[in-house]
Amino acid sequence: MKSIAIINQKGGVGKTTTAANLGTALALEGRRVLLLDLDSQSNLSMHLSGEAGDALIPGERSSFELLVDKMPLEEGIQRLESEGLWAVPGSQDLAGIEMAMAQTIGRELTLRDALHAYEPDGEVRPGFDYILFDCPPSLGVLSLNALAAADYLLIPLQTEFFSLQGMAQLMEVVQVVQKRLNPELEVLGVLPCMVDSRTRLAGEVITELERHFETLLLRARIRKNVKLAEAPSFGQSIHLYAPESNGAADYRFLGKEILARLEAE
Amino acid sequence: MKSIAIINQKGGVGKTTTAANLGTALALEGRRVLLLDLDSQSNLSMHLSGEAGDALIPGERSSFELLVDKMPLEEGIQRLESEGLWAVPGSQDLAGIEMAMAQTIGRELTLRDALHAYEPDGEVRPGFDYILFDCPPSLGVLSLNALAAADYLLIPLQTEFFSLQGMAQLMEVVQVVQKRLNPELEVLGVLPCMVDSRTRLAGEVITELERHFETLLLRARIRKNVKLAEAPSFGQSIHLYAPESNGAADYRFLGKEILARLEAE
Ligand SMILES: Nc1ncnc2c1ncn2[C@@H]1O[C@H](COP(=O)(O)OP(=O)(O)OP(=O)(O)O)[C@@H](O)[C@H]1O
Ligand SMILES: Nc1ncnc2c1ncn2[C@@H]1O[C@H](COP(=O)(O)OP(=O)(O)OP(=O)(O)O)[C@@H](O)[C@H]1O
Ligand SMILES: [Mg+2]
Ligand SMILES: [Mg+2]
Repeated sequence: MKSIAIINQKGGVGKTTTAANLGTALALEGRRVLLLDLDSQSNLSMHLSGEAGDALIPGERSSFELLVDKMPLEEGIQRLESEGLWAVPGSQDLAGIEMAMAQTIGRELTLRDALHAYEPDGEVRPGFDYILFDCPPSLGVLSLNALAAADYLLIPLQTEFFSLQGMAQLMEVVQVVQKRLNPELEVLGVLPCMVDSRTRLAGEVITELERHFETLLLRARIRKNVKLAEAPSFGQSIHLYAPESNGAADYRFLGKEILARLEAE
Repeated sequence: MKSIAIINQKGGVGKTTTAANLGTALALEGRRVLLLDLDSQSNLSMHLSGEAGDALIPGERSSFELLVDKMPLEEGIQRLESEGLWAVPGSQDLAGIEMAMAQTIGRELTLRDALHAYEPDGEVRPGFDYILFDCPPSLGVLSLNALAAADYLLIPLQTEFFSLQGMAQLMEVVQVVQKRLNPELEVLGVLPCMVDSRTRLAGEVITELERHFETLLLRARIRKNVKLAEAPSFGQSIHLYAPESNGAADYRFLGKEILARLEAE
């Protein structure tokens, strides 16, 4: 099983859109995928809720209970039949997680331990090939838990000025996590999102990215595509909502690129 | 003096762009404006740094010291001659503010007290007509400090599905703040940002906004305009970078609308 943390502390760069549509793209390739919504806004849960506006299934069993109440992972897992994958929903309670875990010893390692304790049995507890973590726009305890638990880090990045600026700070944090909490953590790559090839700005930012992060840049590019912004209001992934769109094609390409990278090793 | 908190826990909706360009629009109308950067990414400081990439002036005197080290406000204020206003920069240290203030009694009222302690003398300590707070994409201790200290709340909102979803949560928090911390807090309004009138989605979201938040919707609309995304890489407001652009016109209109609302009272 391989886990991928999807992180960028800059807001609105395409983290949730990537978690939802990469997850479902991997499921379309026949992989068994679990999505973990670690954001108090629960956008990932809404994105794939089937009914616009209803979170996955609200209630007591979310990633908050997993981290704070030591709920076993299998109690939070819900099957999303229409998208062919599984998910643990987020919760508004996550907004108070910093205080809730302030006194927890080794608090950044809670998620890692919860995942280690999960023993798939192929029936009640399905085995997964991939787990994706959708994170909030910050480098607080939730993103740190995801970095400490993950095998890989995927960094969605909007091709605009502020997104580029935050990369240095993110890389600093990654190095500390690799040293102290998770030596196995590997940076899978940087994914340019919402790329609008008509603007000069996007081209300039990609040139900057190639200069500073050459080896990290994935080949995939997610083009700006209004269908990607519409899909969440129908509670569907792009592959269900608009399978012929650029958005669906770009995320399928990303899925294949990641499988080629991670399964060829 | 009137203070305006610019808040939306959804990421990437235009908070920093609004703080920078509304602030400078008010300065162009002859008002004395102070900007407070409460975000650990310090995007507001970068946006108006004059030199692309250099934060306002990095160093020990930021909003972190104001909140945690009881630094007097006047020690953090820097003059931005080219934009005709004053600003207190942000700092990466703000990322650790939740823990730093975990044991502080009445921690959400720290900013209010720091502003109350400031006594303008017209020379060393300028008097301000407006103070704008740029906040991170969360409803944690920084945004709560801004809500507790502010006279008004301005909510930038991207005309997309996830932005609409977060409004209910934000309004819940506002009601608690009004009851417990700041009965004077008034919602100035919701500001549609990055409006792309070509897409059906934007129209649908505005219709939803009008249905749910009719009285709160400002008349101003900030259209999608690539000049607004380019300006930060030159360290300038839109009014300096591209004064003839739609972006500059929309923020000047917003400035006039807010002055008419707040100064007619
Ligand atoms: N390639 C794209 N083309 C068009 N719209 C997109 C694209 N990717 C994402 N969006 C839209 O842009 C907005 C921001 O995306 P998203 O919510 O996935 O970002 P995020 O990084 O998860 O935000 P947050 O920081 O708040 O968690 C959403 O409204 C989404 O529908
Ligand atoms: N009206 C607009 N037209 C085009 N681009 C815009 C507009 N407003 C903002 N942008 C760009 O969109 C991105 C997000 O805006 P901004 O950083 O101001 O949002 P934010 O809410 O402050 O984000 P965060 O949640 O990370 O603090 C930036 O790259 C900005 O330059
Ligand atoms: Mg998100
Ligand atoms: Mg911002």
